[in-house]
Amino acid sequence: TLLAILCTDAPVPPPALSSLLKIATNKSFNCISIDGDTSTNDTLAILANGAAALPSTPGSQSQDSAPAIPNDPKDPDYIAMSRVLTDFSQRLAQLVVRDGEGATKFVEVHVHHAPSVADAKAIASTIARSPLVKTALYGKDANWGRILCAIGYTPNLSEGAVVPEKMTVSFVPVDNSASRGEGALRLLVNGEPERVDEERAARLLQDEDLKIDVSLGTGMEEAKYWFCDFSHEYVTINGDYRT
Amino acid sequence: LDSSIPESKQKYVPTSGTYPKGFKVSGTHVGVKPANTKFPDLAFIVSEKPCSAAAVFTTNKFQAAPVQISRSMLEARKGEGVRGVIINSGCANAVTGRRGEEDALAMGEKASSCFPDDPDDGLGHRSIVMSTGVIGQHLPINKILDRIHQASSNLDSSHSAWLTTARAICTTDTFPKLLSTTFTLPGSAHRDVVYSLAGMTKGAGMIHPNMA
Repeated sequence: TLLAILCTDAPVPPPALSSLLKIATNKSFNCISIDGDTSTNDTLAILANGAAALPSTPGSQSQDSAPAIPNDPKDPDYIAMSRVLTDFSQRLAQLVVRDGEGATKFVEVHVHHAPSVADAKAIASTIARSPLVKTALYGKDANWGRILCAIGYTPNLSEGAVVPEKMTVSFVPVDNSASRGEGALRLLVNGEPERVDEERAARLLQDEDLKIDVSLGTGMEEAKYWFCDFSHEYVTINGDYRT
Repeated sequence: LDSSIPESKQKYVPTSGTYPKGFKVSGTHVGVKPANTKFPDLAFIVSEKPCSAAAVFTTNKFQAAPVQISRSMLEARKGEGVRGVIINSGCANAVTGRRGEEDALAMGEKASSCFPDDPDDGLGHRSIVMSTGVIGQHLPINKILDRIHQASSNLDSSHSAWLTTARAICTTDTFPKLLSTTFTLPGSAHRDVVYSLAGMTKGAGMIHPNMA
């Protein structure tokens, strides 16, 4: 089960708070997967009490409350608050993935050049849930075939979202990777498999953190998802957990 | 608490934080699971004054009792006048029928009774309720209710209190997940104000959220 509680002393009335939370959730906690199971109890709540007061003016003892943030997606304060809340929620959600039961890897999958955000998110979600992708990552296997397989069976995509001849898939080292200087490891380019340097792939897959980059080549939209690998330990933990 | 956290995860646990004004939190030991004899498993997060609140919930068709009770409370109050969040770990209070709903409501009401100065506006309790743990078991509700006033007495705004509270919501998690930050807003009315945002989360398995 996922539970999360956010608290801020910014003055955000309920309508704005609700819409800001939905935006943040759809780009953070709704974009993570450990084992593909959706709990009966998942809840993310946010409280905003407006207690951060305006600084008192010279000669004044009182501290006034700041005015409320309007529920207006074009308002600069709303936009800034949305960015803060979304970034913060992503960092918090990523901590959950890092603590996935038995996880040894933290993976970001970035699907881009998709016809719609929904298409990109659906594909990222399917990759993140695939047991065979997840076990390949645990086994440090650059098995792009399993990634393509997951992309190919993603349900409810728009017409023309996936065109095999336009697909490019790469593994990308993270900023602190020893492999960073070697750049992205291209696995498939415009539907054609690349000759993979197995030693390089093995070095890259030693890292705890990894990025999978998927270009559909069929549009301009994108989505990110964060997930972990699937290990023996996951089975051990959940084989012992009793209802 | 730190001794139970794997060395590889220590780097994700903050040693300090900047927390929002007007909030106090506590983590208290109840022993929801009889085997838990020392770790906090009741978290209480409180705004010193009634505040705005919003939430998103699982879209699983089997919605646990605390999900239903919390959604009802927020709808009744239209997200206004909320005082806090009460959470137990160790038992999810899910698929527990009418008794489960009564237990979740009792948690919300008991938590709200810690603030007797709040006016009775006829809208019921003012607390979001959450539970996490095994499915299909009833809460040891009396043990929980008996500790809520102690949880209220333990409320504090220190980093240590926030960390203990984050620990109290954990189940199979190996470390408490807590973050805080400060930010400013560009509008002229807000330009000189430094705001704070804090968050805690839990989850290690049964994780593929789709909340709305």
